[in-house]
Amino acid sequence: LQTFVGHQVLRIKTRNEEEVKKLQLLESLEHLELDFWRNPSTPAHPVDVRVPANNVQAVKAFLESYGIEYSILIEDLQVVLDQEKQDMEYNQQ
Amino acid sequence: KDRSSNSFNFGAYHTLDEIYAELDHLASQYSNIVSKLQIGESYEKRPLYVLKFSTGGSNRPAIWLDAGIHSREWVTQASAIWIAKKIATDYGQDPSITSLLNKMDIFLLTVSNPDGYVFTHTTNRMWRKTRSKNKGSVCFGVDPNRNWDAGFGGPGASKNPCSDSYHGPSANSEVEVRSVVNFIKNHGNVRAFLTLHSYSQLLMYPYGYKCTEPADYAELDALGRAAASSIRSLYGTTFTVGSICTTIYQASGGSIDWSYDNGIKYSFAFELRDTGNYGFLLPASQIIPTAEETWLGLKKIMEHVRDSPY
Repeated sequence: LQTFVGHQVLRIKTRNEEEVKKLQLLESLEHLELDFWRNPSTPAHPVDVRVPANNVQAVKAFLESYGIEYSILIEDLQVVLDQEKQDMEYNQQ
Repeated sequence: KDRSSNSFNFGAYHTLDEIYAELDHLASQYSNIVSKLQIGESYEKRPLYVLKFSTGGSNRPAIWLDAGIHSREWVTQASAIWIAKKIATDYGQDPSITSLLNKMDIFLLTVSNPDGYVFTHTTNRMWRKTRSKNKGSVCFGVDPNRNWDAGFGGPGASKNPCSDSYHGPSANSEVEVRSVVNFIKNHGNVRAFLTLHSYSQLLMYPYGYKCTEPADYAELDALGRAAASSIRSLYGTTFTVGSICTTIYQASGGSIDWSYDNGIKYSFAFELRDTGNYGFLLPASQIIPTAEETWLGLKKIMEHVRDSPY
């Protein structure tokens, strides 16, 4: 079973097309193994992305280096998954 | 097993086997209007079941509704089961649904991507694609909502088999997509195509593979806004309405673009709750509220389809 310990979901708010393009560049960096829940499209739409634990710092550094605003939506995905699993087991009982 | 017992908890997430057992139960309990059809099987040979809601007649105009094409969007499969029960119980009680079913059939595919759904339960909760093997790649699966014959391979789909939006080797390469296409083409009288996705609260109409307005833009936009208003009326959940391209981003090979281009005017995609706090892990306590509000939106569209033959 694949675990997601330390994976974070970030919400990124872009202010202009240039920042959107930076995120599209980020999207193309396959080695970061990012899972975009909402892809970069226009400045009006925030971007949500799941970042594996070992790449969280790299992604945050990328965003900060370009001054792109972000917040953490899910601090640790596995915690939410564990809760979901617990709920399912409870229901099955 | 006692098929008359009603122990299914609609407010919980379930395995594929549990969902499929409930389909049998619904078909048995409401046999006057519900039947179960198999329209094909998945890459890993799991059956693709559709519930048919019909009061009789042959080849009546029909509404197509599907859920769970992206397997990790669990609230959609869960909502679809709730909606199935709702349609069955409302027939004969709610004049609107009764008149709808006296005129049209509804086909409901509760789990469009069963292999992916099982994979989310057993191996990777975040899995979105099918589970087909990609020749020449170590990565599995195709994004089944980039695999339809609608601008296939264009912008907003990846040619990389390891990507979550991989479009596949050719249009309809995925048997899960091909099965629906064949079913709808063979039926020949589907008047609405509604698909349930989750995350980000949107109600979208074509197009996604191009950023031009569909011929029926004014009607679809007005109907979408009316449906979003119905959704909001229950718990205040706000949906953004627009074309796929203007609402999210350009994405080719999507199902509602295919259905629209094949003459199904009322083609809509719903993106259900939420807006980021839980993502694809919407707590089970929100399944029923989500299904309830979604039903209001669907009902608004279905009533319009019923009253606007074309």
